[in-house]
Amino acid sequence: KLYSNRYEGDQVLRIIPSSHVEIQLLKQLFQNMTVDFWQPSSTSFIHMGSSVDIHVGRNSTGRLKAHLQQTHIHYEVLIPNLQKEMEKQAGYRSSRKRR
Amino acid sequence: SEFQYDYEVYHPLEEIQSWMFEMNRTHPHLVDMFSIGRSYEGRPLYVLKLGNRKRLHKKAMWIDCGVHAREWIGPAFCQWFVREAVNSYLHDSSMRRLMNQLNFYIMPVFNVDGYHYSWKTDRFWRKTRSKNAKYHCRGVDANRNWKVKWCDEGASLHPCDDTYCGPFPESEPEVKAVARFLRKHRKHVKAYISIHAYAQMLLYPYSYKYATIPNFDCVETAAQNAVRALYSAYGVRYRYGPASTTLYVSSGSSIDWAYKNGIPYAFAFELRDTGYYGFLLPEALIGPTCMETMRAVRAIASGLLKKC
Repeated sequence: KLYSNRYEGDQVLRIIPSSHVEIQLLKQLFQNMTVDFWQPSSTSFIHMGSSVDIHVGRNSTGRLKAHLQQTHIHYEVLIPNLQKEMEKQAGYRSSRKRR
Repeated sequence: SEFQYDYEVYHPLEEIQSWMFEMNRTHPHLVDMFSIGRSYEGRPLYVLKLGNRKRLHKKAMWIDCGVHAREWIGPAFCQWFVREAVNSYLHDSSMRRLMNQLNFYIMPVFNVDGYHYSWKTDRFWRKTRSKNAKYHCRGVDANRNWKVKWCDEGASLHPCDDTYCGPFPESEPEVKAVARFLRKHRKHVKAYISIHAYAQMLLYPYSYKYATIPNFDCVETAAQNAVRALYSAYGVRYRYGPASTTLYVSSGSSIDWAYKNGIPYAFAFELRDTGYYGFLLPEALIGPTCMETMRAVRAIASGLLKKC
């Protein structure tokens, strides 16, 4: 398993805040939760209408999604399982090499 | 036997370095490899100089890839560029003209320590790997460590943050080495390009403030031509403009430093995609991404040969 399977269950979510209230809620949320910002590179760049792509560890996805649902902040799951995505891509390379 | 290298897969650092040695060995008339220093962990910082050596005092273009470790499409593009430049020299008259009239300095992996770490341990590592005396967190954002409005808006003073600007400007040996090289060659280097991912954008100064650069007309035209050339490959749209308004305000960036250092054309590319795969851009998309970006970079290089 790539990277000792550390990304199993990790997800990448996309949030597009649609109000200043949502922006503030997100900033507060990410102060108390460790996520890996893919885009933008930090909370200070969160703006209305701009995508926020975050890599969330498997132990935090449930809590984060629950919080987003409670605060009616819409999100989209870009990558449902990072480990599987990486393994899939590695598999394509192996089969290409075999061919 | 002919050297076989797959340009449509991602390569670990050691393979990229072996490839650089091989390019240097097999194309002595067009390629010159040298080191500009060592990384924090002691790795050499290799640069390839491309161009017809017979001509002296040529204008030059600098391209660096892999400032942020997890952006693997960057080093893939740098390798693609070198391959295209040397392989098409004989049969492509416009590439031959570029290589005859310009020098290209290509740094395939800027953040060698971070890149190696992203292969071995943490695929999504961004920063360098320098240690911090007071905190357990490592690394500095190499695109916040340049000496231009250092650690102002858009950068963080906290060592554990991904946009940590470092203890002082050019604290990172990688940044210091490139800055020293560009300062030394400032008379000839007329274009600076830094390759990043992902967002599908072409950015120019300023990053640190909302203001128009003095040579806006020339740079904007160059950017327009570049994205048009890029679009002509596969119809992929890139946004372009000043980094502060097109992306976000950030201080201490390499393009701002390059511009302030007298390089009139300073660009940052944010390559594919816009988030579907993000940093996990599949290897099947390396070819199209690199091909379209090649057209854009060639357009910028061609622009250097004209007066503006």
